[in-house]
Amino acid sequence: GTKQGNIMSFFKKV
Amino acid sequence: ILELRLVQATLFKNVLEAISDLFSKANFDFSGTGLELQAMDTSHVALVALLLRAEAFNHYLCDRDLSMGLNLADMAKAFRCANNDDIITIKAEEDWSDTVTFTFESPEDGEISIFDFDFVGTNGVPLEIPEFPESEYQAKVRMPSAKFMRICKKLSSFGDSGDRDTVVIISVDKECVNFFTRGKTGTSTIVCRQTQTVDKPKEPTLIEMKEQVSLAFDLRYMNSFSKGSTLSDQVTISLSSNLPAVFEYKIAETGYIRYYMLPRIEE
Repeated sequence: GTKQGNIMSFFKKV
Repeated sequence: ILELRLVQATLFKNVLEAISDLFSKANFDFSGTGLELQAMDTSHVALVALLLRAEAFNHYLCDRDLSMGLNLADMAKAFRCANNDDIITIKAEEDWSDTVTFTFESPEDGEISIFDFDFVGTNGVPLEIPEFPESEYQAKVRMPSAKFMRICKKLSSFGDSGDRDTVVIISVDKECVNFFTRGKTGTSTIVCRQTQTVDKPKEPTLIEMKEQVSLAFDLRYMNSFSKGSTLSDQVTISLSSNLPAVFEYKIAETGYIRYYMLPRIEE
């Protein structure tokens, strides 16, 4: 199977 | 005070159509530069970032930065009532009011529709989006946005439409980009070669490859991104196994819409 990470981990909170 | 005017509703209508089915709420940041919009889907797989510079508007007055969360489904409904050539005015007063007013005025019959939208929370956006180094992308594909939309439609019609989890594999190898999906009883592959720019200089398909790359994505997301075709003639897809993929549509000289999406990875 496949899974997906969380895109937030690539960006910083402003 | 914020006061913006667009003499043709089309641009804003297209923006909303391009984002409202996948993203339910967005953060709208108005500043002297222009409008920056960001939204994230509920599964946190995709992020959309839009820039419309002040020059994109016929009138742009924003004397203080203003950030507001808005419900996109409600906005899309309102904008579906607007005609393409309606004049749009966007107005917000000082801090004490937490609503923004969109006015549509028909130049022909003078009819005016007024919509006030309350601000909503946006769950996680805005985020700081860095310019990722070019060297991190193994491949970049540029093609006509209508062609990309056609490819997404073909893949969707082959994959079982009831299955929300249809996966598309995009792979780039030399001067070819392949889109592969699996249906119930078979597979479908669409191969796009780099086109000679001499024949159709306005609609080239260009492939820049540093290394072979093959990544799996949710087709329904990609299908939704392809609606960006109303905003631009070309789409650029940047692929990396270490970063979110970027599907970028440049909006004339006045901005862009960029969709970021994480690939699926083997468990």
